[in-house]
Amino acid sequence: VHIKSVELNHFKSFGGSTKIPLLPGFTVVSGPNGSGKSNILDALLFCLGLSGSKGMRAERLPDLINNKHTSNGRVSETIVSVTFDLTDLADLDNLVTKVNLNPPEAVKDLNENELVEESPPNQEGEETAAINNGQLIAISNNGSWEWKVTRRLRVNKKGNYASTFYINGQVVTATELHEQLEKLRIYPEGYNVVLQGDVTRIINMNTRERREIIDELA
Amino acid sequence: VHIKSVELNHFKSFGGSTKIPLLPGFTVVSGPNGSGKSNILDALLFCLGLSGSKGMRAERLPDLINNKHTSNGRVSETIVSVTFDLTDLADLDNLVTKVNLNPPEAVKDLNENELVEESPPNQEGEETAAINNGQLIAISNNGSWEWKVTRRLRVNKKGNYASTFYINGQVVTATELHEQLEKLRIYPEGYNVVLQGDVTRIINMNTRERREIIDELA
Amino acid sequence: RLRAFKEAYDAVNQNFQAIFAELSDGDGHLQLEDENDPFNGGLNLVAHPKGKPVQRLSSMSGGEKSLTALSFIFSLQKYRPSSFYAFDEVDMFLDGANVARLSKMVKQQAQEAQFIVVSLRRPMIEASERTIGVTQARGAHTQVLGIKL
Amino acid sequence: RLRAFKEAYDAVNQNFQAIFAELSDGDGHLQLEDENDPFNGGLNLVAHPKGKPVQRLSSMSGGEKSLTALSFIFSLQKYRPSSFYAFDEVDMFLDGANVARLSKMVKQQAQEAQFIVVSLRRPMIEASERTIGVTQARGAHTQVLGIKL
Ligand SMILES: Nc1ncnc2c1ncn2[C@@H]1O[C@H](COP(=O)(O)OP(=O)(O)OP(=O)(O)O)[C@@H](O)[C@H]1O
Ligand SMILES: Nc1ncnc2c1ncn2[C@@H]1O[C@H](COP(=O)(O)OP(=O)(O)OP(=O)(O)O)[C@@H](O)[C@H]1O
Ligand SMILES: [Mg+2]
Ligand SMILES: [Mg+2]
Repeated sequence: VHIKSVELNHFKSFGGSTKIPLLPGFTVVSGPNGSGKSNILDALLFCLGLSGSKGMRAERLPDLINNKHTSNGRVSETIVSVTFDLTDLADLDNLVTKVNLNPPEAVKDLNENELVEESPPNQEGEETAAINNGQLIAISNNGSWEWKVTRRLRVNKKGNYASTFYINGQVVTATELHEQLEKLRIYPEGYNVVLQGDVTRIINMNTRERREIIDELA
Repeated sequence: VHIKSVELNHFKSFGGSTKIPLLPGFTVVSGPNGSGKSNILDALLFCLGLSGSKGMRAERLPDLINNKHTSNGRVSETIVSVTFDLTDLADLDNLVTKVNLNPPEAVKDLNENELVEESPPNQEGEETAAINNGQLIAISNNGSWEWKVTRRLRVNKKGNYASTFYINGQVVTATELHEQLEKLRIYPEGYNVVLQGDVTRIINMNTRERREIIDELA
Repeated sequence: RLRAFKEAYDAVNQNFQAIFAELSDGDGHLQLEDENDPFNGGLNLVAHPKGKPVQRLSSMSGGEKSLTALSFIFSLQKYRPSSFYAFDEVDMFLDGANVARLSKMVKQQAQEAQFIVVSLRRPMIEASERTIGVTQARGAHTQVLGIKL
Repeated sequence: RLRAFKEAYDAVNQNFQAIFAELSDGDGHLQLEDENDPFNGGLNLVAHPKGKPVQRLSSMSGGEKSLTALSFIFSLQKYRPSSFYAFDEVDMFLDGANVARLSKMVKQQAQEAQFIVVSLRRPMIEASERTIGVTQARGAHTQVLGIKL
């Protein structure tokens, strides 16, 4: 199991639509100070619902929308999608319902014009439901089984905002998403994403806080 | 004005007697993690009385003594000397009394065997007093005018400790030392020594603490 | 609750000893302030980098502290392995030799899980399988470069 | 008290603007929370790195924050210049280009005062006039090497 790609639309310092393909194994992300490296990790946390706004260095969620894209009186939004490749998932057949969609692009890309507020964007039939009896639904694509999580944050004219999670284009709640993520061993309090400054935070923590980390794990 | 040398005796990770000569201009200190780089800066802070034990990463002052040198039932001590070259000090003639000692080594090196508790180690005559009517006393050495500060920390058998400051081998109080250091524009709350982690501390400070830095300067 | 904690603690402690030895070839272990009633106290990271006496985190150097903290993070991850890991400049306090040691460990672990590591340090970039470049020209959006798949 | 504060604040603010522009070729300034009664509020560091909108310290990247904090430290030092300065790994968050820019600034200031800079980064070592090596073999004391005067 690995992340196959991250797509960012107007997320922090990213513009229109940027797709970052990823491979299994060891990838380094490098570049000058302030160029947007940490923003990619923030996008992962945002999309998978692994952290609140503070953990993404934003005072409020709307601060995550690219500031060239936000302006008063207009609706603005940011969309981030993370596609997983589940082909080598241990116990694939028990955990996953495999669905062959022809053609594969039937999972609509959630670009800003086509998203309908809160209703599942893909009406073509039940087979692309988000979840099947608690199982993940993987969509075939060139021989691999893919699972796509999307999160959209929308701010309306009056400045109110709402965020929605989708699996393979279908609306889900945050709780449903987390239940599915646990099958891939991705947990909100897991230490699999170590942010800039976490090492210093652990060093400066008092002994009680450090012990509480193990409590959470138990 | 610049620091000409730092001498460390049993200070933190340093052993017997290490003399580090320094030149004016731009010097880099480099080496592996844990090798003792930050300890050199701690030695400067210790000797000049610019920081408490916390600022030198020690719980109590006796923790500054090399732990191979401390043992119960024995007197142990650490001595650090910082020698300044005052030759190019602006307004030298008004701020400094120049003293020619022959031979120059008359300023006793404060090694551990010769230091007498609390009495000035150099009895040869008043001209090597620590301070002359508020002026610094500089000792000639090969054509340059030197000023030497020393601090000794001694722990007795029962574990009690006392620290003593010296200028050119003469006992002075911490206040007298700081008055003299101000003539060289070296202040305890000045930002001329930036420790490992100070940059992060400034970033994470609240706005009120940051403003208080300017209060202190004013 | 106590049993669950003890089980997690013992496993993480074992992981920590193995990982710290690999990262800094010294000895380290976890230490509870109150062995009998862990919830009554906190947790210390005790380590002695090679050839030095045992010391608490507070008296170590910047680099030694960060190697100890990193070993602790990795030992938590080993207890609950995941399918992907993302690290953001965890190597910034380390000298060249320690960055190389850390990158070797990541390379080895990357055979079982995906690692995405943000780093500015040369030994880390050299040990990786591929590098994604990120840049932002004046006033423009972030561009992602060099993704040769 | 207010007059003395204002005088120090105005001078440090001017220093900050000049130094930040040199270190990151953007614009920055200090901002009091309460202009009329400074003691009633705190102090913000506001900066816009080249080509970006004005931002508070909290929304900058790790490297941008540390350049801003460094500029602030240097502007305090400029208000009360001293005969020597000692820096301990202040360049750890910076990328290679920013380390080079910082080292150029230190090299220039080192004509007027003594600078002792602890660093592991290559551009800083290369810009200095001389390097003192420090090492500690297993179980031994710290050794200081390579002092060619
Ligand atoms: N909503 C937003 N709109 C536009 N730009 C933003 C937004 N939020 C953050 N940014 C910008 O993104 C940049 C930070 O990017 P990021 O933190 O990813 O940098 P980085 O590559 O990790 O740098 P470093 O190496 O210094 O850690 C900042 O300059 C910040 O101004
Ligand atoms: N009293 C003492 N006796 C002996 N060793 C000590 C004493 N106090 C501290 N040390 C040792 O000194 C070492 C730390 O040195 P220092 O902090 O100067 O390292 P450093 O070179 O700055 O490393 P880094 O690059 O990681 O910051 C530690 O390993 C610590 O154990
Ligand atoms: Mg970053
Ligand atoms: Mg150090």
